[in-house]
Amino acid sequence: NYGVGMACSFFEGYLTHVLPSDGARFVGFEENIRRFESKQGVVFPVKKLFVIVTKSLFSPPDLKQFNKTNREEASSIEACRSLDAIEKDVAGVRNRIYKNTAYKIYRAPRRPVCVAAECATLLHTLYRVTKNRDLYEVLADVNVDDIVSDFTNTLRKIIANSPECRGKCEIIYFDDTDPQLNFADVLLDRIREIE
Amino acid sequence: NYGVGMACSFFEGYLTHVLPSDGARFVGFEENIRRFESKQGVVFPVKKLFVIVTKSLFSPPDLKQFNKTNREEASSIEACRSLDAIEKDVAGVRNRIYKNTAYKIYRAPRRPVCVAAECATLLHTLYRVTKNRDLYEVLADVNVDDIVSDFTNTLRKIIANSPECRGKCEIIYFDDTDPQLNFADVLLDRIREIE
Ligand SMILES: Nc1nc(=O)c2ncn([C@@H]3O[C@@H]4COP(=O)(O)O[C@H]5[C@@H](O)[C@H](n6cnc7c(N)ncnc76)O[C@@H]5COP(=O)(O)O[C@@H]3[C@@H]4O)c2[nH]1
Repeated sequence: NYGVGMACSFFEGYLTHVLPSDGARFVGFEENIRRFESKQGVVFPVKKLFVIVTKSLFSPPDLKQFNKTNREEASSIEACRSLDAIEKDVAGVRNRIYKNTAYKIYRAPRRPVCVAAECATLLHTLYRVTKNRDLYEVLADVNVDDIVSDFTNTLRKIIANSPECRGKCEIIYFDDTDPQLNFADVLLDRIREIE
Repeated sequence: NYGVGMACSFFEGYLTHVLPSDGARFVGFEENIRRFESKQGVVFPVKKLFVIVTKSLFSPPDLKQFNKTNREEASSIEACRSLDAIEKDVAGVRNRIYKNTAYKIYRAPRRPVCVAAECATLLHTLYRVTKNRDLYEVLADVNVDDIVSDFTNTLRKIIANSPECRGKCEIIYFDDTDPQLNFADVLLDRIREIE
């Protein structure tokens, strides 16, 4: 089952590298955020990785592309610097680099808050695969909604069952096809729930 | 079909980033190698990316771990520096880094040659998933040999059908369970075939 396999791959091939401390060079995600907070003088109300799953599977290169440009006073999101990168030798690639992006959410008149967020890249990859029917005819008849819900449900289960990763990651489903929704507000709502 | 999906994901989510020129900042894999050759004063007889698929799916962090340590005069492989990295914004991760490792093959008394090689990381991820039955019970009954052959066959087809990537990548199947085989020699044989 493809969605289930993708969740295992995303967890084992990525989250296990970026969330827990490795007891050696990498201090772990939460501590990485704390160090960023004190160095950059910013506040992360929630010190977890926000993984965004969009309804269309399309993921913009920069999350600011979700901002509602026509609403002046709406909250908005903008990239800051990256958190400290993790470097490790993986499957023959020496010093492969894993890094997460810190984003700032502006919500005048209150002060901005930071969040570590990104889309699940392999869903964006799947999006591109489904769009290119010539090259990938083999995947022509997949049901994308099933894959997304299998992926999201399986990923939540695996994270909850993992002592090293549980509580370090939030999966956020965002309906990017709904013109009423403002991405920055969706994030703020989830932050308020967790805080 | 999981092996087929993995090949599509590996191609669309990785090979399309590292092989072709993007017409902007990235000059393409072959030119990247040529620049490395002139800067480092080394020779790459084959200017393609060697993607290694092992029989066991296990991929060591550094390919030198395949060397036969008990045979003094056997050819051996050692990592050099990485090729120039590719940086792009992908699915909300700003400046995500993709980089390949150059390896040197020593084959006394002839002069060493360089090759850009790595294992298919997602097969190593699958290896780790199959080994952790508690966390990933869902994938408990997969047939690993089927997945590997579907992956390898599909990937070869996709690469051959892609104008941007054909001829830029060699898939090498290596039986790491056979104590007679020396990995460095397997690479040298393939280089000699292609040269
Ligand atoms: N050798 C190698 N070097 C790379 O830089 C690289 N980047 C991707 N891949 C492989 O290509 C395929 C498509 O990648 P995608 O990004 O869609 O999924 C990725 C992505 O969603 C997530 N991930 C892995 N590395 C990162 C990263 N550095 N930043 C964000 N997400 C990442 O976890 C998934 C599985 O990763 P891998 O199991 O390493 O294998 C991938 C995958 O099979 C790579 N392979």
